[in-house]
Amino acid sequence: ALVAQNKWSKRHLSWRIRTFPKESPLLGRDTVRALMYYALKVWSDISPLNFHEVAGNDADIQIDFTKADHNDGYPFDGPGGTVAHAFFPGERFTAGDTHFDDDEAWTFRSPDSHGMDLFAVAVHEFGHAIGLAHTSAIESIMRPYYQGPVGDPLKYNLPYEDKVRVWQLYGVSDSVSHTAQPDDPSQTADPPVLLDLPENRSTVPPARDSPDRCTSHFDAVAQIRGEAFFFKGKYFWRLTREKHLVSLRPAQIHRFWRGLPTNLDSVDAVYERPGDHKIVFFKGLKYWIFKDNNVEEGYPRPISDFGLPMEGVDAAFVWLHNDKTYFFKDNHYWRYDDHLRRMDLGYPKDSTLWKGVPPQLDDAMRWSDDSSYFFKGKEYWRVVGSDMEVEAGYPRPIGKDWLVCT
Amino acid sequence: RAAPSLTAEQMDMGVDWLSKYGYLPPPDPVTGQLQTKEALTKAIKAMQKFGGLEETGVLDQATLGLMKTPRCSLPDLSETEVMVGRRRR
Repeated sequence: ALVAQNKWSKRHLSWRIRTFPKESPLLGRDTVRALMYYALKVWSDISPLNFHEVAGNDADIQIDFTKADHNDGYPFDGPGGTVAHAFFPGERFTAGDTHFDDDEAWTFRSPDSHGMDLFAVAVHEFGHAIGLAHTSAIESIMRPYYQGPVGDPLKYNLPYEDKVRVWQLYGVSDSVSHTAQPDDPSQTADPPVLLDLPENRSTVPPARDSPDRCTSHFDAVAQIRGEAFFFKGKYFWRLTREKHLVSLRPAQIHRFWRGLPTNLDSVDAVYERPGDHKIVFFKGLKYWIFKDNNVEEGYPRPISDFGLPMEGVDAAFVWLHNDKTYFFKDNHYWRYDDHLRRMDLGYPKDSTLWKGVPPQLDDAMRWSDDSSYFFKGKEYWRVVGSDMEVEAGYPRPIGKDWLVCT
Repeated sequence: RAAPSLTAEQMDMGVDWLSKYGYLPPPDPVTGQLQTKEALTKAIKAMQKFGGLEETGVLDQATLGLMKTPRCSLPDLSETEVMVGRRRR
């Protein structure tokens, strides 16, 4: 490794996307923002650094999509060649700034691997922005050459080489194991919490009407930012990506998901939208869209926006196999393209096409083991990979397998 | 010539690339003097080593291929090392 560059003396760094890439149906502004957020999070997860997005002109890390000569001494050269750069920390006013060549065909999880994966390049450039130089190490995101897509931003784990170099610069985050070793899956450096959940919310005593997690028939179940959320009545339980319950006591929905009606007595279905990672809540004939924990303006709106029936939905989940969103109601299901924002032709279909999955589901979700899970009553069913058939050995009890019940 | 099959254009491209990414000081802006063959060979070897190629010291097709791979604009040598190179020049 080369000699470390300058480093930031402060630990809280602001960022802002000053200019966005040229219009692309697959890479909207919210998607670009989400990718930058997750690319920065890769570094903050393993270090004492924190990144927060701001609106003004004073951001520490100004992000631009620009082209050709843009007056910083590092002109871009059209498609291919140089694709991006970032400035090391220091006294210069450009310190931390990150530029992407807008002549590149930026993509995100392109199924045919064409184009330049924006997340992969952003992780590399933000490594420079916090002080890392290029390295020749084979297992490093800081190799100078484009290495292709790195996969799901929610699952990306920095190579050990890069973690060590960041620790040398900034020390280790409180949430990171100091004994972590390469290739040891039991020693993950990633903290499990993805969404902001202040401690005081989880310590608020639940009301007398809070449900029993071991006997509940859940209203909705969702995977959000890699974690599992089980909703019942006005409450929810949260599990980390390692399936560890954050708390045995449920949290109140309206205190965490800011903007839902306080008198909302339950939700029907919840899912994290592919592409921009916004979170969609369904209740009756209405739906709400959340950016992180906060509802977007203009909601609720009618579920007819999706082309869904007027009776509501039982379940919603995104199938890893094709990145499409599936809605279930009674014994029918619909397939929706969240990237194109339209229902696919030929739906609804009979839900018995999902062999072994019962009708009138409570909800369904994808999970990080590349499986889809269907929930009804006290039981759940697993569908592996691209199969449309329940795996042998199911149903199994929800409480025992997910919620620390005996 | 670094390699028998290399064109002048490829040679220029190689030298530009090596200068751009910190392996070779750029030609002297006053005298226009180019690098010595020894300096060029050393720079090529350094680039090949950094890129995981066999260190032949010649601009062969594999080396030119790596030079055409999309990459980050920043040099591979640290700023300190680039400055040391400039001072030496």
